[in-house]
Amino acid sequence: MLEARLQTGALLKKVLEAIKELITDANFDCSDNGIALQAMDNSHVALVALLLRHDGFEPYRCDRSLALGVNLVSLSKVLRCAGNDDIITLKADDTADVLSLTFENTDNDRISEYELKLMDIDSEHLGIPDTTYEAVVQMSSAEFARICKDLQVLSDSVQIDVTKEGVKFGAKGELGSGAVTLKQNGNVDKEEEATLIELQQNVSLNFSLKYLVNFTKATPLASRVSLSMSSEVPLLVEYKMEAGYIRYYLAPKIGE
Amino acid sequence: PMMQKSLLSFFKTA
Repeated sequence: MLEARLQTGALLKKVLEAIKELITDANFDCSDNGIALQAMDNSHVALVALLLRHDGFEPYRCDRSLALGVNLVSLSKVLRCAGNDDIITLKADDTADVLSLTFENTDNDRISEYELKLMDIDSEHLGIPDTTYEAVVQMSSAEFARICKDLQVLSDSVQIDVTKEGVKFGAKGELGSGAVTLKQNGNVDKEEEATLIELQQNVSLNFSLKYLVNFTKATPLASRVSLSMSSEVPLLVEYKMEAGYIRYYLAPKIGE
Repeated sequence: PMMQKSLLSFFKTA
């Protein structure tokens, strides 16, 4: 059985907001390592990989591996019934036909209990090869969200060029073109806002902005984001949390 | 014109 108590329930609410528009149904794979999820969007262009490590919960107990098949829209609706400061406890027994959720307020004088019906989900688990990326950009997650949203005004795709000087996001469309360049600036006073680049080789890649904008729904989870790129392989966008991560992979657009 | 690739051409079903 699974029992996982999350002191900051808001984290789970934010995680659901970050994935529910990309994927509809997914298995939460529970093991002694923690709770993991891997799922592709319907068009097989993007993939979400989530890990909530066991040490982010207190207590965390999972004596046998369980796959909890969840409709994410339903789960996010139930999670909206939890207060932002509530402690959330997830429970499931080995039959895994319902997920029990308990929300306790901080004064511990209001306890709400919900049960969500689970489903059998046949999910394709993808093997993601270990990749040494040619370029890794670490930057402010809020800045990345702003750039994606701004450039979406011009086009449905963005060209990302990384050199040792900086990273340039460019878009061209019917109404014109636009570009935002962030220079590498490791010395800025505010560490959170620094743009840092690790580069083996310059890269220039094109991606759908619709998906990138969708990924930025994870912005409330982390102040930093990393973009890992190599020529003609999927982009990895990672938001690191205190005890886990949310990773998005996006297949590139390639010239015909 | 750019063509959107599928993830399945990069990642194998495990």
